[in-house]
Amino acid sequence: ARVLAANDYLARHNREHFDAHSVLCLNLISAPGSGKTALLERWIQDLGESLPFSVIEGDLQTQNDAERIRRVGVEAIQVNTGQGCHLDARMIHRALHHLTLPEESLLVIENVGNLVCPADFFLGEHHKVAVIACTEGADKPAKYPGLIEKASVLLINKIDMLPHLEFDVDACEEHALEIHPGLPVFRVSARTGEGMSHFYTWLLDRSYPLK
Amino acid sequence: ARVLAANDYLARHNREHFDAHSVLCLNLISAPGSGKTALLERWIQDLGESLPFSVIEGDLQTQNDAERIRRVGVEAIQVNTGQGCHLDARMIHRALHHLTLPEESLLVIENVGNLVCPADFFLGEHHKVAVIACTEGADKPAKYPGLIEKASVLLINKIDMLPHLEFDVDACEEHALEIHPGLPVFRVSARTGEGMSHFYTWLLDRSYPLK
Ligand SMILES: Nc1nc2c(ncn2[C@@H]2O[C@H](COP(=O)(O)OP(=O)(O)OP(=O)(O)O)[C@@H](O)[C@H]2O)c(=O)[nH]1
Ligand SMILES: Nc1nc2c(ncn2[C@@H]2O[C@H](COP(=O)(O)OP(=O)(O)OP(=O)(O)O)[C@@H](O)[C@H]2O)c(=O)[nH]1
Ligand SMILES: [Mg+2]
Ligand SMILES: [Mg+2]
Ligand SMILES: [Zn+2]
Ligand SMILES: [Zn+2]
Repeated sequence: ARVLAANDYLARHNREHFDAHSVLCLNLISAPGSGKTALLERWIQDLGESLPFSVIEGDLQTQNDAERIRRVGVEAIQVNTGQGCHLDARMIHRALHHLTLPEESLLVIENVGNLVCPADFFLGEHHKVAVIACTEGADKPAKYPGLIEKASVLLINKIDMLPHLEFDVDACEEHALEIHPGLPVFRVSARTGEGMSHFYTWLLDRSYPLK
Repeated sequence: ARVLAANDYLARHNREHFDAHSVLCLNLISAPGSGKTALLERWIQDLGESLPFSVIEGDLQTQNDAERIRRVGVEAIQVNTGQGCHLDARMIHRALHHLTLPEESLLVIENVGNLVCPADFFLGEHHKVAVIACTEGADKPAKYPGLIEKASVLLINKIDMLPHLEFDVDACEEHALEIHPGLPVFRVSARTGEGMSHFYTWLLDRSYPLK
């Protein structure tokens, strides 16, 4: 309880920082390999001209994901947790001091690949974006309800793979809505861009530049 | 440190229980949806006649996986952790008292879907079996080195999907061997059974009935 209280205090501090600069902050959470970085690459490609992005990447080890984001022209800070299974507000606070957050921009924090622990640590974000890939099975919302409850939106990614899978996308969405009625659910593909425009409407409705 | 010490004490107690009854115990660890339960279903189908199985399933919520295992005729106990991101020796100890572990049998513990925390908690098992699916990307060994270091064997699953993916299976294996030289790596498909015979040789070399 004390760990979470200290975390929340710093998270609120982060949030004040975001709100002072009119920065919308998203906390992107999924299992390992669901396509968080691929989604970010696609969002930057499609929206990067009109919406300034900054990215904080979280992983136990490697600089891989931050390098992928820098390659598409966006400033990215890599946080390595060592053995930690989630990002916390202290790590984000430290990373913030190395980022130039433009006014009215979008900050995306890609969390450590893990459907459990990241859902419990507030970082100061405005929204948690949950991602489940079709390749993982339709039972994931029921098995990991904590994230679904706390998420503001669910992306079901890799829908380009549906022809090769026995994945029941309707059942997956129904499981999610049983846990979190009214949760916006978008079926997308980071690879082909399919379905992404509906998510962009959700995103741009909440970003500062368009308010 | 105290949590791990208490856990290790109980894990050694579990291990004494296994060794007293000549039971080989595996701890099956992967990301969510890599195919742990599908692999178990395949192993039971292929080996169940000659090797008695027992299974302990770990998930935050649902009875789904234990029900799948019972459907293929093997005794399975479901442990629900609530919000816990891994199984620990106490949960296994409690489950053991509900299982009839036949002499010279195989006990497989399917851990919570998570590439981080389960690798740190010894349950009393003889071997950790790591699973990475082709659908998750080739960088997983480098990003989650803790599990690769501690695993006795790595299965690269869902190789039937390779024609539809940009997954470099050689690179994935190389990353794993950089972290853990000499680690046995098997490329398999739970769906088609491809490559499984090599894993069965590894498994039966270590199981009691054939010793
Ligand atoms: N077919 C298909 N593959 C995808 C899609 N999105 C991502 N992938 C593939 O999935 C694998 C993992 O993608 P990443 O973007 O690295 O996933 P991630 O969630 O960022 O992974 P971590 O950061 O390690 O947790 C890669 O091989 C991608 O090419 C998609 O929409 N369709
Ligand atoms: N193509 C293909 N799909 C597979 C294979 N193994 C599992 N799957 C699919 O992958 C999804 C997840 O499989 P599960 O067996 O539930 O995976 P799991 O690791 O037990 O999942 P959790 O227990 O939730 O962590 C399901 O939709 C399976 O059909 C395989 O070898 N090939
Ligand atoms: Mg990533
Ligand atoms: Mg399973
Ligand atoms: Zn954890
Ligand atoms: Zn006991």
